[in-house]
Amino acid sequence: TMLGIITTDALVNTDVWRKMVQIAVNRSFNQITVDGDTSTNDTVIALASGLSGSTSISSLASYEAIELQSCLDAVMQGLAKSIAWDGEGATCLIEVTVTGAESEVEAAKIARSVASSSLVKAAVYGRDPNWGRIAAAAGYAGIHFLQSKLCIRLGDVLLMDNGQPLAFDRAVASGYLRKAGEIHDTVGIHISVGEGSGIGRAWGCDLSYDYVKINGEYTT
Amino acid sequence: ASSTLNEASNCIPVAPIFLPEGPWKEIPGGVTAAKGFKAAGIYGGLRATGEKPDLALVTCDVDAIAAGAFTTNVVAAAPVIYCRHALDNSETARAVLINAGQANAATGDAGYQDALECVDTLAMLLNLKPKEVLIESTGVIGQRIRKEALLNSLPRLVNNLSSSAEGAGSAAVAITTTDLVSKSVAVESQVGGTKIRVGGMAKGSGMIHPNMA
Repeated sequence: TMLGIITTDALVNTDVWRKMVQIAVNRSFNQITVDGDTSTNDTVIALASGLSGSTSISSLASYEAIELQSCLDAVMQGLAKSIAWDGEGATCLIEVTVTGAESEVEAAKIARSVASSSLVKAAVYGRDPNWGRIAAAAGYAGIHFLQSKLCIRLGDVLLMDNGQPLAFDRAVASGYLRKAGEIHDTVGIHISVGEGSGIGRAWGCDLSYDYVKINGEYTT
Repeated sequence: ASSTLNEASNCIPVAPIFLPEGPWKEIPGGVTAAKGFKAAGIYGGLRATGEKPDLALVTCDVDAIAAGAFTTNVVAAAPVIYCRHALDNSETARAVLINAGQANAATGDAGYQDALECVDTLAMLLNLKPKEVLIESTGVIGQRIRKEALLNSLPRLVNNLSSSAEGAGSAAVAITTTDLVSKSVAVESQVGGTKIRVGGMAKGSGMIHPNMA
């Protein structure tokens, strides 16, 4: 289960605040995954006291709303990423960035598909730069893109370009994964699917033996 | 109270928070960084093992504009059903009570009554209307809240409320379950030329694939 409480002293009306919170949730908590199980209890409650003395925000399109939205996004993304980082049994955080999609929503969906893949997660734990599993998970996300436009980069190592696997340095790519795992750092998977302006991110973690151990012992 | 909160906030390490870059500045305080908020986290005897804090409270001095996003899982826990209903009927809230240990999910009518009783008791202690109190639960699915332990702990929880960073830290610890670290962050930025703060805390480690609406 994930729970979140967000507070602010900005002054904002109810309709705008509720829309802003859902937008931020979609850009953060709804973009994380640890094990693919949706809890019965997931909740985010966000409270705005209005005590800062700021001018009241009554339009989502106002400059002030955009400023507050960016703060809200930042706080929720910071917290969401820390949940993925702390995933049960995880040795590293996985950040999947998708660019070139037709929209933010499409990019986000592809990113989460890759972050959710048990095979990608297991490959990261196995320190295996497995571009095929990443490509497959992007492909079944339910978003159309041309395979010939698919590019995949792991950290700084380009694994696939324009749909063609490259002769990358396997030791370097594997070492990147190993180092991240040793210090519980972040593994970056960058995927480009075309020339669209849609950018989306999702966060997950690797899948280790400890995940099964923890949940085999956490009984109902 | 200060000592209790300090001990509570040091129970487990603090998570590294990977804030995106932007015009904001990270500041201490988590959920209590913004003006008007207090928080506390204490051990109330709800957890099956250990004495890590398991009961948290966040309050606002004024009627706070309230928003919620909840699991879209059809099998929703009692607190989720309660909060959805509360926010459908009220634009504001004053307090959020969170327990760790039992999720109060798949507990049927009895579990919902437990949630209502916890809300009513806390509302009475805070001199609020029940509809101004929201509730969240996390822990083992299928188990009802250890209600007596929770209700008996509420006066102490209220007495520990603090606008300090320790208050926020202790609350962030109290909502954890299998988490190895507590998650809390706050930022300060400008909105329309006025300084504002946004803070937050979260928990989560397993059973994580949110799809909230």
